[in-house]
Amino acid sequence: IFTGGGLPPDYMEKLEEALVLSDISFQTASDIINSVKKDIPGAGSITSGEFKGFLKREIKKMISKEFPPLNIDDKKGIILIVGVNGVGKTTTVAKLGNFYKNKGKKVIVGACDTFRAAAQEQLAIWGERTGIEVVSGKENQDPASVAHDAVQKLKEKDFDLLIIDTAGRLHNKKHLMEELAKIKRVIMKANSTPPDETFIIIDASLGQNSITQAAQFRELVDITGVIITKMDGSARGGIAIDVIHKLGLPVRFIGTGEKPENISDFSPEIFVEGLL
Amino acid sequence: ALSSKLEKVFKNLRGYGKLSEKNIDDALKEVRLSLLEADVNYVIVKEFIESVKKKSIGEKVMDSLTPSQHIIKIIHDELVSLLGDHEPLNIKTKPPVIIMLAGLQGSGKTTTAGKLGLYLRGLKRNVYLVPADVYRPAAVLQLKKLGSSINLPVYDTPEKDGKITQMPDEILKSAIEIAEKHAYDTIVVDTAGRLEIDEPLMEELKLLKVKFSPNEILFVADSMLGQSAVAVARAFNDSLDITGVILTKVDGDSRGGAALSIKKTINKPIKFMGVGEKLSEFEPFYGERIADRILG
Ligand SMILES: Nc1nc2c(ncn2[C@@H]2O[C@H](COP(=O)(O)OP(=O)(O)OP(=O)(O)O)[C@@H](O)[C@H]2O)c(=O)[nH]1
Ligand SMILES: Nc1nc2c(ncn2[C@@H]2O[C@H](COP(=O)(O)OP(=O)(O)OP(=O)(O)O)[C@@H](O)[C@H]2O)c(=O)[nH]1
Ligand SMILES: [Mg+2]
Ligand SMILES: [Mg+2]
Repeated sequence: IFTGGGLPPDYMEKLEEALVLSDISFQTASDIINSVKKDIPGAGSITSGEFKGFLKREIKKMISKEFPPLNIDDKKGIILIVGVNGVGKTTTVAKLGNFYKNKGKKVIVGACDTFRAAAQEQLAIWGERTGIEVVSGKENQDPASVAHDAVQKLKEKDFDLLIIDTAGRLHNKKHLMEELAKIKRVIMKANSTPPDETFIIIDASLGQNSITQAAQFRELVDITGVIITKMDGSARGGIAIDVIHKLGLPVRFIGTGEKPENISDFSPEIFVEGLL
Repeated sequence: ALSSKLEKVFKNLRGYGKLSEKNIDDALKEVRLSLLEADVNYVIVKEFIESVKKKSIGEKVMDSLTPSQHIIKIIHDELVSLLGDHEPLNIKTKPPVIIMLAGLQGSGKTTTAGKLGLYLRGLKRNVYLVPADVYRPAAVLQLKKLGSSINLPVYDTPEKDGKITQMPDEILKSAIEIAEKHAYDTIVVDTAGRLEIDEPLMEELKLLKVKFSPNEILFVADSMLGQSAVAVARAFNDSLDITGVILTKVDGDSRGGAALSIKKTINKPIKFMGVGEKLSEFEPFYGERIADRILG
């Protein structure tokens, strides 16, 4: 297709390298390149700038799936936040709370990490900084009982959104995943419906294991959306493509720093520009 | 598994005599795919495959009745030798020995500080934990709680109305004075997580290095890191000339290719690995332990 084209001889290899280096899986990178090659108008020269344009279009197509809007409006909503250790759950809970508070919602937060040292205090400080009330528990209290208390407070008091933070846990730890399933069951029992949204937090600097994490968490506790944190780092977040395209999960927000305001809606346009 | 994929490549060639270079290339395509899936950096994979190819082009593999087994052995041995093994901490100098931890946000530094404390006490050291993360909410309390859970003394980083009132260099200076008074011979310093591209925060670490010449500067890296592991490790090493690496969350199920990327990029020893959230879940690193996992 490219005979006599304006593309340098090692263009395809350099392109594959660039895509993989941004944490797009090798399989998906190959699929993207092959799919663009098919769409290129016949023989004749095409410049690398033009090829890049086709590439951006192809990626944007893959990540612009139609997803239903967030399920938390016009009623008392519950968002459950889950994910492996250290990805940014607690900070994201604070950011999300602040985000919705600025949109006029009356937010309350449930501090259901009763395991890790100073987890309760970390969220309490965030609550003070953002002016959001936090329902907390005692160290080593059953996290499901803190979740229960938080749901009761949402129902009985004048709040319209509850965001629940949970302890980090690796998806291959069966007993920890069962603990999470129990937290979810308790929320369901107290609220008569499951949480409106369950977001897995994934860290942009991590590799392909994030896809395994999302798949496993979904299988064991059901996931309705993804938030990708640390997009302000040097990792390009290519993992978002497989989250949307391979797992069919929406990326709802991205985290772009350590302050409460460092959260934004996921935009396919901005993402693709930043990727290439 | 990779071994069965390689078997498949070669099984149709039995009885045709010696293997060709093309056969080796086909086998190495599978190896390349496997290493990329394991999160080994793209550029590092390229170099690794070229080195394996050189070793595979030769009679031993090409005349063999079991070429896939030979290639697997070449790859396994190459991985183990590249990954290296545990090297002891540099604690033989005049006390107080200073061990400083650094790394990206959430990699496991604070927990690892506690683990190192427990490990060093096992080596009969008199450990003092120092919380020098002045940014993260409740970071100081987190290290204090970990320290108290194993009865280790922790420097009381001063706070007022929720704000820390000393900067990291003042914290370490005061902590060293106290350590000398109480004959604590080993200080483990926890620092705030930071992006390697955050110049002011990288300067903060450089300043600590210049002022206090830590005996060990350990880069704490999440074993699940992806392609950016190379850039991150290189930047921390260029800034601080780190003395070693600690891989965390190795109890997960990620293939851990970042270990190879990091080791090959900065060539500093991977000294330990974290294998759980408990302070006891900490082991000396041996390349053999994760080579097969990276291979897949
Ligand atoms: N640069 C950057 N740092 C972030 C972002 N989100 C979180 N962090 C940092 O990542 C570190 C870990 O954040 P936490 O919120 O404690 O993560 P967690 O998932 O709750 O951790 P565990 O509860 O221990 O599993 C902290 O230093 C945060 O400030 C982000 O979007 N960008
Ligand atoms: N499963 C597992 N979890 C770990 C390991 N090491 C640390 N963690 C967990 O990872 C999360 C983050 O650990 P921290 O020690 O807070 O990480 P940090 O690097 O100090 O984070 P910042 O100070 O925000 O940069 C916590 O939930 C720890 O319990 C490990 O080896 N295995
Ligand atoms: Mg947390
Ligand atoms: Mg810390």
